[in-house]
Amino acid sequence: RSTQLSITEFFPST
Amino acid sequence: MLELRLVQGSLLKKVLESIKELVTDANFDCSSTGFSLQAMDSSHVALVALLLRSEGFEHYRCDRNMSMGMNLNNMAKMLKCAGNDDIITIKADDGGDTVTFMFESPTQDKISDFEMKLMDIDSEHLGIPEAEYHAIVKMPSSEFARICRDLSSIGDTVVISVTKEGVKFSTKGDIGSANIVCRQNTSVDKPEEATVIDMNEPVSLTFALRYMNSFTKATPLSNTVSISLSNELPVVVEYKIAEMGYVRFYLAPKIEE
Repeated sequence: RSTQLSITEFFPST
Repeated sequence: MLELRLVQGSLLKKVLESIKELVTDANFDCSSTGFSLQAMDSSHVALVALLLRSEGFEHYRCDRNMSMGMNLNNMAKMLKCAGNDDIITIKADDGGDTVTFMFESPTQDKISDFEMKLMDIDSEHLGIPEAEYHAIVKMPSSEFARICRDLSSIGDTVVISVTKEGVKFSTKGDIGSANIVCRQNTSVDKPEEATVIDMNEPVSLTFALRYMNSFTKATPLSNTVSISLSNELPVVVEYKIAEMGYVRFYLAPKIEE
């Protein structure tokens, strides 16, 4: 029921 | 040519111990600013950012920017061979495929060098935006480690909630549930024993305890830890490295579907 978000959803690739 | 001499070599040993569980291979970047690293764990849930500023080294020579790919387990194996009081020097040639760690005992009567093979690592560099956090909690790092360890014997996730009452760490598992509330206490004898809560807005977020526990491997680096929280943003767990920089761990939250 709970989903683990990914760090890449928050921080853009440079 | 790169040559970095760190009198307090134990700091580098502690840094490696704090990140090697989370990250297997990483590029260390060397520039005039300092010696740094940014890497994600293999599942891209957590990110570690390390900075050791050039001013913190007794001697810092970095002729041009260099990125050195290292297996952190292997690097930790080599650094374990340095004594806690040893001076550590990191040396590398431009374009070379090895790095040398030189260890000098404080009395200069034992000098060792360990050469490690570098590796090519394709790593994504992420831009970490400046953020205003809803709440920043500063507390003794040993207390935070204790809380994460205790809660992980009950559940897999921790809900961290900050209100004007304090910071609450909660978990639930098959055997039951647990809540630990820490209130602001700035009247302690030593500043490093204080819990300071700087809150603009109440915030509540859920995180995997497995990662939090891994971050607490950095406890020997600093007496205090700061936890920065904003709704819908990764938490930042920061350990300052005396006079040199920091290790910051970013962890993406879990959300209810």
